[in-house]
Amino acid sequence: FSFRRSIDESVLEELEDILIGADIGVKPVQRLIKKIKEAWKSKTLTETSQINDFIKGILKEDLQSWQIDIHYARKSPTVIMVVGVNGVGKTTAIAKLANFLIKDGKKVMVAAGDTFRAAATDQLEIWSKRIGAEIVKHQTGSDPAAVAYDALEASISRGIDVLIVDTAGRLHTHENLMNELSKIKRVISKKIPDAPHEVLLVLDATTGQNAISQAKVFKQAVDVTGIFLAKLDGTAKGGIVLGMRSEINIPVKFIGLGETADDIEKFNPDAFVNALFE
Amino acid sequence: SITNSLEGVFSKLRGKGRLTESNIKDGLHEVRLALLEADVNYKVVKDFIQHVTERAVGEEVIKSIAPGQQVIKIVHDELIKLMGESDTAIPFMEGDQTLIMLVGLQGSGKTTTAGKLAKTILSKGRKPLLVAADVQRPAAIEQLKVLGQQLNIPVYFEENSQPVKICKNAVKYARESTNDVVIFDTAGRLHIDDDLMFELKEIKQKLEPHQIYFVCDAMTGQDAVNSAKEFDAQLGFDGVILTKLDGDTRGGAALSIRAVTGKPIKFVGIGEKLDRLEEFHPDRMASRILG
Ligand SMILES: Nc1nc2c(ncn2[C@@H]2O[C@H](COP(=O)(O)OP(=O)(O)OP(=O)(O)O)[C@@H](O)[C@H]2O)c(=O)[nH]1
Ligand SMILES: Nc1nc2c(ncn2[C@@H]2O[C@H](COP(=O)(O)OP(=O)(O)OP(=O)(O)O)[C@@H](O)[C@H]2O)c(=O)[nH]1
Ligand SMILES: [Mg+2]
Ligand SMILES: [Mg+2]
Repeated sequence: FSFRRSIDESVLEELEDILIGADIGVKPVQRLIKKIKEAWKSKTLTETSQINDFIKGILKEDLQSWQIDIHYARKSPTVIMVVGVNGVGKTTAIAKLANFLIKDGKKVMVAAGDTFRAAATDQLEIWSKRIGAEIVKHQTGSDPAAVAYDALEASISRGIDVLIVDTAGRLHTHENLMNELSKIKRVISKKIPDAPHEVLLVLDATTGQNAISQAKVFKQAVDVTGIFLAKLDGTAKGGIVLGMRSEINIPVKFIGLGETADDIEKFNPDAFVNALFE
Repeated sequence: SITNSLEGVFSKLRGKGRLTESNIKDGLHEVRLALLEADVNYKVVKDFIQHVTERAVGEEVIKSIAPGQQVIKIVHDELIKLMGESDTAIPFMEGDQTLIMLVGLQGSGKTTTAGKLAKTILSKGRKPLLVAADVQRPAAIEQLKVLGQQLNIPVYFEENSQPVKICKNAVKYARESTNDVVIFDTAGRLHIDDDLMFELKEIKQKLEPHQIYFVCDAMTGQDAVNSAKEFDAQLGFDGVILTKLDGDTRGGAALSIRAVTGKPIKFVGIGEKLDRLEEFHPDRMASRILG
């Protein structure tokens, strides 16, 4: 009799594998499995064929609370600061975001705030020329806060709608580098009281549980307001952005789907959750 | 040390005289959680736990007077075995150029690692040549040139050219000058990008590099097995270089990649500066993974 049977453990194990394989994290996945068992007991769930949709429903429902729109300034320029660990895709994300805004009719400037890494300014400059964004840059080795300051001045005087500030990649475990980032933010806020209006943390979709530590430390240092999830065109699912919610809740605002300036999309919770099961 | 980390995991078992099979399985459940939270791939964890369980619930443990210690020793030994022997030598060719090719996903640290490897090789008394074979990323060539300048190591590059041609001409150039090691820095690419994977196979076929190293970011999660497996199956690599280990990632990708490809991790990147490259120590990594 179906009302006496308990849930098929192999079905649960298969689901666990999919969700853990998506980098959601073993403890959050265990909590989801527990919800399934409770729903089964209370007869909310009666068929194993309903299980995947049940989980998708929980995850999608959960993401409804995410504020995904860009927080624009009341008075231009809107200032967006982009941060994250090394090599995740910050500079490319900036090119994509700038392009996205330019196609939407906005006047965009980028600030070459990575004054440390070899050819970092050259890289952003090539992008800015390709997409038609203005750029403010200094010499290698100069103070990134000074670049940000000059870019703010230039944005104000040139009637820029959105200024996007690039920063050097840095591991969150390097305290002096995190202090440098906080200083850049302070300099921006001093010049324009509500700025930066958006602080985007770029996460690489291939990153595992370390993304949680990254999010916490960057949030502490510069009050991250959104995540740009890059490299979702690979085989990694980026499930860590869901898994981290119980520890730190930051909405994903954009996803990166490739290496050209057009490979950006606004975050879509339904599409994201469905893709976890593909 | 691993034993310390394992004792933490097995703290519930310590002091228990006799253990039941269910005590042991509970302890191994904790090991499973620790490995998954360290980003070891779930399939690799399953195989490992199954293998360890078979040994741990055997007679040797149940009848032992210190069963907790026995289980700890089994987990320790099996983890070390899985992590593999240390194999950090670069087999240089004598009397001919040694060709080394760096490959991997976007942003993993190839260009920086090329510089670090060149610096290490220079310190061994050899004369490396860096080759800028990434023609796709904006300012990639410039990035490698800057690193070469910092190291006083020559960089071979061509504007408006193609990777296979650049690599071929670089080897010609190396033969004509006195460079005995050539390091090809390639563009980052996805293992599922057929065209770009084909490009790597073409470079391999035409240039026959002696060493191909897969450069992988140590914070990679479950996906590490997908990319490593595919790069090894399609291209084949001789070793792995794990980067950004100066962070606080547990680095389970190291175990996953080793388990799935059998290839050794040769070096680890532990910082952005060009002297931040070290030989890989399997026991230290195993200890870090177990937290
Ligand atoms: N496939 C894919 N590649 C991407 C994506 N975003 C960025 N990349 C690639 O990832 C690599 C690193 O991108 P960057 O923009 O330089 O990353 P970054 O965070 O600015 O790096 P640092 O400044 O050195 O810390 C480049 O090869 C990019 O083309 C994406 O969404 N998909
Ligand atoms: N902290 C730290 N940063 C590193 C390490 N190795 C590389 N990086 C940084 O990681 C970022 C990416 O390095 P790249 O050398 O540009 O990576 P790549 O693989 O060549 O990137 P693509 O060519 O775009 O695929 C840069 O900011 C480097 O400085 C490391 O071991 N530790
Ligand atoms: Mg950058
Ligand atoms: Mg590179």
